[in-house]
Amino acid sequence: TPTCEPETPLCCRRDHYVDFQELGWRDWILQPEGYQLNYCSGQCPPHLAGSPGIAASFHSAVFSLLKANNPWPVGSSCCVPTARRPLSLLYLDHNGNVVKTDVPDMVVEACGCS
Amino acid sequence: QGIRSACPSCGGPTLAPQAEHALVLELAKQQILEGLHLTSRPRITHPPPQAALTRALRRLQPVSVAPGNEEEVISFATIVASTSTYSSMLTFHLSPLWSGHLYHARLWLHVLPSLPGTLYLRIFRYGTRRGYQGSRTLLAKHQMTTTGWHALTLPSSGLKGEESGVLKLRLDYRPLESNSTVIGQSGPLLDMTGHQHPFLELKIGTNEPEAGRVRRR
Repeated sequence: TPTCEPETPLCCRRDHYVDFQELGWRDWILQPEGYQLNYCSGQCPPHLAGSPGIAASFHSAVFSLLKANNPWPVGSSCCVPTARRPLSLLYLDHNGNVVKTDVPDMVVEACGCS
Repeated sequence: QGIRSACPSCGGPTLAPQAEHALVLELAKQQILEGLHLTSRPRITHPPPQAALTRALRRLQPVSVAPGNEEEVISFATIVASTSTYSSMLTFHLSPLWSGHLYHARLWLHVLPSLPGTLYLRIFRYGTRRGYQGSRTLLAKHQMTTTGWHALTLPSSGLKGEESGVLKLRLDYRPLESNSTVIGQSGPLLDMTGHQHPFLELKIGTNEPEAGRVRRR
């Protein structure tokens, strides 16, 4: 996935680190101290449609169905996540119990054009 | 209809850095709460003592949790009542954790150095539902010959969830060599205070169908 430079208009992954201290949530989220909230944005011109790693994208499944039924889709290609990973959290619940869990699909690792 | 709409992630007006950062913080809150199936952030009125928490975390087995549908829980006894010299009632508040499938449960207790020989312990579950208050079910029997922390396995079938989410465990224990004179001098045998607080270690599967599994047609 191309890295996002401010002036890059193309589809890329925009990285953001969120510190739980900034949310005022450090009292109940014990670990980690923060996490990567990345998201995908940018343009997907036709010649980028379907690149890279698109097979893993939910949108690619829908898109190929549309193509199969419709030689020219009327929509445009979209900048979407193509790979994600879970986030392990250790937190206190309402009763003060300590809970350790893995929340699936929380961190976007890669983006692509559907 | 979506096909005709512009691709929401394909550019558009770029936000000022502060506005984007504020948006990202709001997104983060939504994402974390949704990921944990919470409607709002928990208000922690009685945080566990830091030392007890640190010790308990150290005792958790370094078993990685399968993504998305299992949780490990440490629940500290919120109320410890000694009903007699050799008996204590522990109260745990577990709801809504309890709605999932509980498949591993251990009770961690700290035996004091004053143990004169072998400690014979029975663990009962006390009913808390209306009509079952006072009823008790034997969950486990254990014999301990050493002092320090002990992890006592409890049958997960005996810990089926209750609406109240409150779990009461009664501990009846006595030294096997019941030489009362010696016992009297040795004082309490189980440490229920401070950072040697008893706690439950649970592994709970959530009820959701396995997240992240793609159904193949």
